[in-house]
Amino acid sequence: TMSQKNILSFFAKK
Amino acid sequence: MFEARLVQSSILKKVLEAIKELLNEATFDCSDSGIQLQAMDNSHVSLVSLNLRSDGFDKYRCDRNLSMGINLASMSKIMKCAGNDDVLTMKAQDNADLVTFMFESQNQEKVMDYEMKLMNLDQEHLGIPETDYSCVIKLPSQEFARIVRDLSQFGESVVISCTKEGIKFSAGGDIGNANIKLAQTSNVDKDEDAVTIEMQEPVSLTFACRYLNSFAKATPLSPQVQLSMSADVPLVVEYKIGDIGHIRYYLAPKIED
Repeated sequence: TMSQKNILSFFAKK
Repeated sequence: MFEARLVQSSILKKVLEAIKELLNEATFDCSDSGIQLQAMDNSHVSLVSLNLRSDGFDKYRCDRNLSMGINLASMSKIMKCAGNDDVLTMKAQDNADLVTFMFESQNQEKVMDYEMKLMNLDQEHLGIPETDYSCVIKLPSQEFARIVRDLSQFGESVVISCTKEGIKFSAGGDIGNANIKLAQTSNVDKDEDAVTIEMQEPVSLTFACRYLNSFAKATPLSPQVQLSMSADVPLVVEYKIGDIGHIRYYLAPKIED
């Protein structure tokens, strides 16, 4: 099964 | 004082159409260099990044940095009042809680002023690292819109695979499977019809169709779209906006558990 990643797991908050 | 004039108000209409399905509200950051917007969709799966350079406007003045929190449904109502050929001027005072959209007909015989209340939005900016992507694909934007629309009928996800030979979009579900392959074009009459692939390494990634369909709302902005992919990082879908800037959508992939 594939799970949808969150964009925050790639780009950190500034 | 902030003032930005665009002879083609249709550009801003199209920009709004390109973001309002993903975002309910957003902050337009105005500075000397232009107007920028960065916002995640509600479910934090995708990120929209818009850049309109000051030199692309017909007139641009921004004395002090200004962050305008805007309800996009409200702005959309106002932009619908503009004719495609009207000249648009956006205006705000420093520290204002209002922005004015002024539309003028080409012959200047009709002038419309719409004032819109601004919102206080929590500003959250993400740092997007510089990335050398394994595959950069350019294709006609209408072709991309058509492919994601067609494949959405088969399942919730689309697999995008890129090799030197071409790019393949695949989807599967209850009714069966679908595969669309595009080869790099060898010679085309018009540049905008070309499919080009710059590949360092082959990549195959899975994405949710519904976001790709939302990104395709930007199709009227540009005849070509650029897809940038590397293993296990967000896809970048970029549309150029004439000589004024670009809109980029970042989409987190689906990854095997």
